[in-house]
Amino acid sequence: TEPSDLKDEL
Amino acid sequence: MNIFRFAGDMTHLISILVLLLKIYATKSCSGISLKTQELYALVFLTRYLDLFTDFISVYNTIMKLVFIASSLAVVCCMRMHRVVRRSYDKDLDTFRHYFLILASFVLALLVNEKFTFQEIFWAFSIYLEALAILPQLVLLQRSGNVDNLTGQYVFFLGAYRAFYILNWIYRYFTEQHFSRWIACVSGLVQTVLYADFFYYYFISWKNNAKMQLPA
Repeated sequence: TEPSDLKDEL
Repeated sequence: MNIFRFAGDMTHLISILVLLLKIYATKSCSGISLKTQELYALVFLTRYLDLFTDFISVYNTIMKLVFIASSLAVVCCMRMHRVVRRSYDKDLDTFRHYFLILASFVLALLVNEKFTFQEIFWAFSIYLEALAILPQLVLLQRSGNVDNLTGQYVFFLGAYRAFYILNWIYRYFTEQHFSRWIACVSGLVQTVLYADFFYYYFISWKNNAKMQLPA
């Protein structure tokens, strides 16, 4: 998955 | 990571610690809605499906594990613990939360960032989290009086999403193509749902009185 749509928030 | 998001995560963690403190210290879950706890467990389980596939950071992984473990622990404790479960307000906690699950899932099928299994469940968890507090607020409304720890639990639980809204505003202005409009709109709805509780919580805090919700 591209870094943009990585869900980095909890 | 920015200060707003970190403050939000810490506030969320504090709310969970206050809840655990209330249940273990008083050996009672009176005033706590089991349905809200079950909805939160579902929120974390469906939101963190990427727990083992996408590694973001040690902090991210640890917090996800803490949120999943603590929400499941509270549900199990309220259902199984022979002393705690006796104090559960079963006849007050009657909100039909299955409708919230159904509505969130249908909405997630219609409105999501990408029609994939993970994205649909992520959107579902975002919508469900906005509504998950309803059984708890209804229970408090019906029981009238709110004990301190329960009041603090709901207060911190509401405050954390308010910090996240500041985080989204900050990220919108500092990161060019940042768009979390699903989480942002849902987070706004979630924070507004707490508004009346915040109002009565502030009034009781100002008058240094026990918190009373109008029946």
